[in-house]
Amino acid sequence: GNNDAQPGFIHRRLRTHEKREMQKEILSILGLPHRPRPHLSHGKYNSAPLFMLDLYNTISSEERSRVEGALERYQSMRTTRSPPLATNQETAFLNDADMVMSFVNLVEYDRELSPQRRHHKEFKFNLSQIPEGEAVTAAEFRLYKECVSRAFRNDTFLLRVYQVVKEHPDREADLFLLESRRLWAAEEGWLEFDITATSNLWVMSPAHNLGLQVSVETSSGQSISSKEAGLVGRDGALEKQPFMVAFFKVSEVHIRTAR
Amino acid sequence: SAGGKRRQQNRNRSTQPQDGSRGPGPADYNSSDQKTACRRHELYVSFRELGWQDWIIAPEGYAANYCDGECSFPLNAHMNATNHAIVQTLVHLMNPENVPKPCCAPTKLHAISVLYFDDNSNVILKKYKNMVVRACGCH
Repeated sequence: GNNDAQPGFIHRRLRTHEKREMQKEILSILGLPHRPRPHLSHGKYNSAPLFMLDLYNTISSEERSRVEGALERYQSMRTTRSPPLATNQETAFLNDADMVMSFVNLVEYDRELSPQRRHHKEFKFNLSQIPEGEAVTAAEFRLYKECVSRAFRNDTFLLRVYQVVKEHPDREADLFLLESRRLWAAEEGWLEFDITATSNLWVMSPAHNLGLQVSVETSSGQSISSKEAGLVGRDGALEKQPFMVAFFKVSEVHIRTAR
Repeated sequence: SAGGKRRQQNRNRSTQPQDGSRGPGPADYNSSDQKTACRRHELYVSFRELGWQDWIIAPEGYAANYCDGECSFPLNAHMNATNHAIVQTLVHLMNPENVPKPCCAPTKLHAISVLYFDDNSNVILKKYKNMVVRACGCH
């Protein structure tokens, strides 16, 4: 089989036992014990599935372009689509990967951190569902930044992404600075941060998966909230939600016995 | 129901006196097998039809081949997959219309990619590049 309906392949309603057989077959190929029950809000895709669908279309069109030369058509189509779109670097990661996973940010509501870190924003991802033997080849944390209000229009922001190294009940968590980036306040679009090493640590030692924190300062060193800086959180538009994506490589070839 | 009807006809036919003068034609050659002759079918499996579009994002479905009838070759103690394929090849040479080409060699399938949600609403894009089917069948 391949990804497209072959002309001439019959479209007909499956009989009940055929349905059951097909479902068993497909779940076994996907290596899934049962049919997943995702929680889709109002049936609409948010940022991560949209981004992954873009990667999927990249793969499919490359396969087809090998046969029909459709890549140019697809590229022109991409320029008309809304964000998030994979960058050339992510497309390179995709070529090497056997599997890509996006992870939903688990932090529902911003928590009041300490007065010093009041404006730090937390993000957490559950990487425990990764099948055995998969190695992270690349991982990114993606955040959408909107153009900010007039107050900061001509300013620049210093955005820092930290990995939470250790939490303490009675004092501030230990943080490890992953990246700091200077941005124009008026800048708009997706920001990608490389968290490959951090993700590998989280996969190998889930106990160390204490999430990320993001802080923003103005050029005068004033700490401001991520909302003031235009960073979209859980209360923002579905297609601009923050998420993490990881690219994996598997080593062994699976041989399936015939059923 | 068509199969049932045909089976009924066959039963009637077996009670009919055999016409000795007529040699077995292709249609009769496997008349006892007609109802179970190995046949390959093509079918488009739509995930929407399966009601799975809420968790399989892409593709929309896939083109599938499947066999029914006497396709799973009865491999018993003195018959292994290889020489059974030889037997089938001989039968195929003598009567190509009736028997699909046997195949016991591992068959590499096209690469496919599937995009789907897991239980936690994470999204997984998986490439299946090295799918090999190793079985004797009508392929």
